[in-house]
Amino acid sequence: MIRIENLRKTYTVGDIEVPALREVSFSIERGDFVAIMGPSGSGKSTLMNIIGCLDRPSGGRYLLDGVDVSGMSTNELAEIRNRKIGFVFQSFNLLPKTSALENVELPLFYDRYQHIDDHRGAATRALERVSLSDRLDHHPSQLSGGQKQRVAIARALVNEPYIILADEPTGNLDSTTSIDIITLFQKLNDHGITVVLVTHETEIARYTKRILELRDGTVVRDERVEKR
Amino acid sequence: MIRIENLRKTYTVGDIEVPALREVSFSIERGDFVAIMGPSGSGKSTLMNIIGCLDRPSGGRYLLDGVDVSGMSTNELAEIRNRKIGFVFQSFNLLPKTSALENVELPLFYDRYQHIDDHRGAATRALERVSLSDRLDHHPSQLSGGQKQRVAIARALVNEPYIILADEPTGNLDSTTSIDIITLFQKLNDHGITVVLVTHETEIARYTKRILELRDGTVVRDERVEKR
Ligand SMILES: Nc1ncnc2c1ncn2[C@@H]1O[C@H](COP(=O)(O)OP(=O)(O)OP(=O)(O)O)[C@@H](O)[C@H]1O
Ligand SMILES: Nc1ncnc2c1ncn2[C@@H]1O[C@H](COP(=O)(O)OP(=O)(O)OP(=O)(O)O)[C@@H](O)[C@H]1O
Ligand SMILES: [Mg+2]
Ligand SMILES: [Mg+2]
Repeated sequence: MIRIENLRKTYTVGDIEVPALREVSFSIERGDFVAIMGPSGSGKSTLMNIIGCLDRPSGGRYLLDGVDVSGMSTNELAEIRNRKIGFVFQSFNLLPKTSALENVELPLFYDRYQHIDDHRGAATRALERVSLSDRLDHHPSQLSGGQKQRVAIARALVNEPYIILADEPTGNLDSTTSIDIITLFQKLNDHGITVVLVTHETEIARYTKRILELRDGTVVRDERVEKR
Repeated sequence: MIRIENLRKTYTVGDIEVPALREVSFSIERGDFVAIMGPSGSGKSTLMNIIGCLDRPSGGRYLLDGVDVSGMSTNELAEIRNRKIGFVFQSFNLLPKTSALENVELPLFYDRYQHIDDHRGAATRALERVSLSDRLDHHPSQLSGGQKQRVAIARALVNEPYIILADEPTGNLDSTTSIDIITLFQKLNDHGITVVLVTHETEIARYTKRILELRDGTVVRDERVEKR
């Protein structure tokens, strides 16, 4: 369902070129549960942003369900981002002037097909799943770091996406809450949702089915996780 | 050097009161190395902000080097924040329109006594210590999550503070880089700097000398770390 072929991404800073991804190739089948690991600066978020149709590669191909993403229109990409993919950003990206509940409802307004009618109910349930029922009216500045992270997770789930892309979803969470979150992802994966998450914690990666390790913009390891 | 007595902090959201800290008491002697742990939302950042003179408590007392902080003027508090304390924020708080180097130089401009002349040199060395010499000119949006975190750490160290307060300084770092950072804090602590860091990772806490655990706004555990 996700096919990456010889992907390259180079940033330019002044007259310096920063090769963030160099010739990355792999496939992720529907229903897989992948952990992307690797050192700080190795290209994990860059790769996630391309998979999530938030950024375009400098070279190579990205095929989503057999279709080359580079050929898609802005509308088609927006459609994918809203209906197919739920994205948890490494820095949350919550709207500062709106409540946790409204932040989580937002993707539902952008869904052209409105396949969910009860926005308030769906958003409330999503926040319950991440144990934030008592923080619905708080604005991001009134939430702890880990609570903001969980609002970002709830927002990624509310539209019932086919693919969840989560960039360091437990980076600000204590071990108990982290285990709640990774267990939630496991449950969603058991129901057929494809999950790709970036983590730097081997404890968390152990809950997934496959580990893709990056180093300096290339894949250095691609292994199944033995026994879950 | 840090004395907390019956500290309370209550936030108000609409007409609801959120008791973030309830009757917290402890002391931290000069040269100690403390890890503050606890679940998401248990009050760790709230406590750090009060110790760092960034926020005032609702009740109780905070004495820094024997002086009650509540009696200090805005200028005296700013002085403490600039010269005595280096603060690493959970969400980094970097200036978006300035480079990594300029972000790290900033505290040096605010130092009234200008005890460091060579701002560029001091900032460059601070960034070298967190392995970011090749990212000096990048702006925050051109840095990975873990690189932003390390710029925030470098900025907290550049003014050679007596106390380092670090809120989840390794939350976005892979294990190798995390160990580099905690080892750097250990070295600074060996030179007499008091270090208080919030972490949710027991692996990291093991490098410290003492663990203070919060739960629901109170201290539930205060133990020395056996053997480092
Ligand atoms: N400005 C605020 N207004 C209202 N409530 C707040 C505010 N800031 C924090 N809170 C609440 O106070 C509690 C403690 O927050 P704090 O940020 O100290 O937690 P924390 O231990 O740092 O959590 P985390 O590990 O998730 O970062 C949380 O339940 C949070 O929702
Ligand atoms: N917009 C940009 N302009 C220039 N360089 C960039 C930009 N975004 C990222 N980079 C660089 O590309 C490299 C890869 O960044 P990326 O954010 O993908 O790393 P990462 O693996 O997610 O790191 P971390 O674990 O620290 O979050 C880094 O060295 C970073 O400095
Ligand atoms: Mg990243
Ligand atoms: Mg916090």
